[in-house]
Amino acid sequence: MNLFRLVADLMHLVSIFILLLKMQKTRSVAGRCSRISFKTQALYATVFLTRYTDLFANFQSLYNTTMKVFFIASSLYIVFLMKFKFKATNDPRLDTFKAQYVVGGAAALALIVNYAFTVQEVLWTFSIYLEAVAILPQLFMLTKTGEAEVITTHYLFALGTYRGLYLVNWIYRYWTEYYVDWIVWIAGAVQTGLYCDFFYIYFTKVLKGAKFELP
Amino acid sequence: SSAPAAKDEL
Repeated sequence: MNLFRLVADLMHLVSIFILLLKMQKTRSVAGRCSRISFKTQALYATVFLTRYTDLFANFQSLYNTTMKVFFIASSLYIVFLMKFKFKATNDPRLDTFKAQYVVGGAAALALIVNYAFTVQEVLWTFSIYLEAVAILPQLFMLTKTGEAEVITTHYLFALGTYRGLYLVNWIYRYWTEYYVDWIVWIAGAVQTGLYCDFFYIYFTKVLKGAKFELP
Repeated sequence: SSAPAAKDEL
């Protein structure tokens, strides 16, 4: 474990708490103008369920196991809240990104490009590819609504920073222990790349107190 | 291709 990865995981936690806080505070998934994509949250739950199949078999540390359990539980809880508790405020007409395309694409790629053709390894690889593009429905929704509540932008900032810091962690680990993992490196770079446009608007507008509005 | 050792990252 290194500082970059620890802070990255904490940013991931922060993003989940921001989302839960927002939903709890506004008692909905759709504030005045900011909407949370159910598809993205469902994709994240799928990512954790397919990635942590080794939850009981591969004990790394108490930290690792605790975080895995928290990510699985919190992502399922968020899906539950959106699907049942705050269903009335969830308007599928705005969540129009074709999630089946990213699920199908990640599954196909995982069957072709993986480290081992075993069920667990292919599921893990699928979760890596899926996580890289899981934010697309949410970003797509932002382009449709054209703006987002500040708290939603902080959610996206934390989420984007988490994987961005993982990139730094991988550079550090390559440099100090010759750690190489092409699949997570390339997927992580794509994932962080998808946030670049958002980061630009976030830093140039939101942090200056302006509203988050897409040009 | 070479698979990394144990999956020690989240």
